[in-house]
Amino acid sequence: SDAAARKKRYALQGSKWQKKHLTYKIASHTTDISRRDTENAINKAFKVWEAESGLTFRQVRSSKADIEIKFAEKAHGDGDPFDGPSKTLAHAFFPQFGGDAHFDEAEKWAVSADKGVSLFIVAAHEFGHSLGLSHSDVNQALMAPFYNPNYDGLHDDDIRAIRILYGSPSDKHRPQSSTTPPRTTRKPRPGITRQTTTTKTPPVGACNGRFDAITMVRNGTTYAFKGDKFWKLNDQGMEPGYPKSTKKIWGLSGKVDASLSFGAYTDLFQGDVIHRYINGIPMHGYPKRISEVYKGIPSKLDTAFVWSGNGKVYFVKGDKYWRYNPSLRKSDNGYPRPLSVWKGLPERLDAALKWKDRTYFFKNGYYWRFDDERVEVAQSLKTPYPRRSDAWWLGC
Amino acid sequence: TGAHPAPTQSKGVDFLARFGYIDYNPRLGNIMSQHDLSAAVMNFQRFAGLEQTGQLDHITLEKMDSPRCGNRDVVG
Repeated sequence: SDAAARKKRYALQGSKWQKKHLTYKIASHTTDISRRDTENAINKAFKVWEAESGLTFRQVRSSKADIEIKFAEKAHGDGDPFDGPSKTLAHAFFPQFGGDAHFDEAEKWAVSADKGVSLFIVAAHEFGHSLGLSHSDVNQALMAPFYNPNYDGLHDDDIRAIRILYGSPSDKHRPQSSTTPPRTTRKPRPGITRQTTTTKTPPVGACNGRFDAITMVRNGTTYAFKGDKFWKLNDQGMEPGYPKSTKKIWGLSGKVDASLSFGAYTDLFQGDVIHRYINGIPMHGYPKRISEVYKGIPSKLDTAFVWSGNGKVYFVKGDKYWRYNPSLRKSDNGYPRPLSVWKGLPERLDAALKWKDRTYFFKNGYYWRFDDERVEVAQSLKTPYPRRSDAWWLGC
Repeated sequence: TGAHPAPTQSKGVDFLARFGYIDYNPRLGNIMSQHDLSAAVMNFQRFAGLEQTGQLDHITLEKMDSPRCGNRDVVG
C-alpha cells in the first residue's frame, strides 16, 4: 500500500559520471541498417539528454570511450544473455559499472518505429541507464521500462531526473558539437603482423610465455604482468616500448599475484592486499585488505577472472576455487570447491583471462582455452591444449 | 501453505524475479507465499500502469510479454 500511495516518478540508481563531457564508441554495428543510419540514431539518442542537461557527448572511433555500444545476440559475455526477437531489446550498465549499452542483434532494428524496432528510441532509453537513471513508473516517461514506439520527446519526469545528476543546459561550460572529430586521435597504425618482423625482440625472460597475471581492461587492452614489469598486448603480440615498470605506471612494487577487470575497474592482488584502479587511475582508499573487499576470499591468490560462461567472478588458489557473489558481498555458499570441477586444468595456475568472450588459463608458459558449454578444457584435434603462450600471446 | 507455480504462473514468476519484483531463485526451489506473490504482482501492475488485481491475469501476462528494456525495474 505504501508503494501505491507513493507519487509516480523517476528513479536514480545511485551512481553518476564525475564529469559532464562524455565520449562514446560504437564497438559493433547491427546488420539491419546502414552504419551511417546507426551512427545517426545513436548520435540523436545522446542529443536527447544533451539538450536537457549540462552533459555533452562526443563520438570517438579508436581511442578509449566512456560509453561503449555494441550489438550482440544471446550470451555475450556479461552474464546477462539476450533472449532472441522481442521481449528484452537491450540493456545498459549504470555509470559505476562502466556505462556500456548492449543491443540485442536478434531484434529487427530500424530507423523508424513503423519499419521495426526504433534504434533511436531504445538507445535514448538505454543511455538514460548509462547516465545513472533507473526505470520510472511514469508510463509516458522515456525511462519507463516498456518500449514505446510513439515516443515524442523527454517527459518532465525524465528531465527532472537528469538535471538532478548533471544540472541544466545552462551549466554547460563550453559548447561542443559532438560531431567534432577528435583532434588528438592518432591515425590507427597498420596492425603488426606475424609475417613482418615485430619491433625489437623482447627480452628472453618475457618471451618464455610465463607471467604472473593477465587481464583485459574495458577498452580491450590486455596487460600481462611478470615480476616488477608488465607488457601491453595487442592482437599480434606485444606493443612496442614494453615491458614497463609496474612501479612507475601502476605504483606497485614486486610481483602481482592476480588481476581482475570488470566494467571500468581493475583490481591487482598482491599478497593480502588489493590495489584498485578506475580506467587506470588508482582509486582513493586503496590498497585495502582482500578480505575487506572480497569477504571469504583468501590472500596470496593464484588468479582471479570473470568467466565468459556466466559473467561471474572467480578466484583460484592451489587446488581450490571460490565464486564471488556481489549481491551477498562474499563468496557464495558451498565454496571453496575443488579446481578439478574445471576439467582438464592443472592446479596452482599462474593466470586466467576472459578474452573475446572466451576464458583462457595460463601456467608455466602454456595456456588452455576453456569450453564454457562442456565446462572442460577445449578439445582440439589439430593442436591440442595446452599450447605454448609465448608464440600466440606474446608474439615471440 | 506455499505457491508452486503452474506453467503460466511460472512464466509470470520468472518475469517478476528477472526484473527485481521478487527474490525468487528457481534453482533453489524455495517456496513463496501466495501473499508475497500477489504483492509482487500488484507492484508490477502499478509500475506498468495496469489495474492492480494482484493476479497474473491475461492482461498482466500480456504486458509481461511486450518488448522492453532488459534492466531491472526495482534496483535494490
